[in-house]
Amino acid sequence: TSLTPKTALLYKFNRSPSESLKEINNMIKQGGQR
Amino acid sequence: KEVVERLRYLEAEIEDLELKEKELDQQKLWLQQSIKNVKEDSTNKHFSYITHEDICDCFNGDTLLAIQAPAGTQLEVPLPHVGQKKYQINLKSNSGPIHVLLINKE
Amino acid sequence: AQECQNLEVEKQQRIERIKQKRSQLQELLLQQIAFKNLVQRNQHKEIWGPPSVNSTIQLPFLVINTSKRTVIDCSISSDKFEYLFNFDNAFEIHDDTDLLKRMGMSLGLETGKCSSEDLRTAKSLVPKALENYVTDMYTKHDLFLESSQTHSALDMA
Repeated sequence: TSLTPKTALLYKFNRSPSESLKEINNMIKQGGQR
Repeated sequence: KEVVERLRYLEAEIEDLELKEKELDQQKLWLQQSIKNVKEDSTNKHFSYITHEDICDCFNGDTLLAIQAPAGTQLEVPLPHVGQKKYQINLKSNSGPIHVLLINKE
Repeated sequence: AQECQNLEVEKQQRIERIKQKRSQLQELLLQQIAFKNLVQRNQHKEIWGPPSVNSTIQLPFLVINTSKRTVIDCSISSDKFEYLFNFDNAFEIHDDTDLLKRMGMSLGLETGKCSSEDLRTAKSLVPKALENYVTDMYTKHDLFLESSQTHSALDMA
């Protein structure tokens, strides 16, 4: 069964790794393309 | 005979790699603690700032927002709709106010 | 022979994990070097007096950058616990560690533009027992640089 598509990416101040921000930036750069 | 020798050699190699991995785990914990101590040192805390000029020089010409928020504050970016130029950021704190600063050279 | 094969697989997996853990450790070292370098720079600059009021931002923080043509619409809750930003253009989000690297506070170790002088400075900013990881970063890029130079020399030849 395919997972429900992610509707948002999260980052927690002082908790999440920098990688999470890179993931968000990539998502924005791709403009939401899959 | 060769296979048995290979087996012995591989077992010894894996033992070495296991030790190396444990050492790296130990060093990581130690370094994380060291960074925490350095950042919490009162003198270092006083001098741990970046000027607006520094930031503007890193992103020449862009509009810049600086966000200071309590640890644990959640930043959520919804998946943008394909083809629509609409982007969103939600900030949600449970433990204190969030400060946002608009920094612009002009 | 089957057991040999299993051990080969396990060995490769361990080697992969060790590579990852080394680069995580080196990332932490870059953080420590950049932070200490920033503190030293600010201490040095403050010999001529503190920075003007409202011209600095205390770590930690995030920076959002977007084109200056972007229209940003912002809603704020009265207690400032919640913000909603709408942008009509793409943006990027960076943490202060990334910013310090852009400012050169990590002495170019991660980009291979580290001089031997800066290598000495960098090693003085980390615990002695971990200095070899800093040297590894330097030589890794150095070797890479050397090999790419030899490659180009060979191509020329």
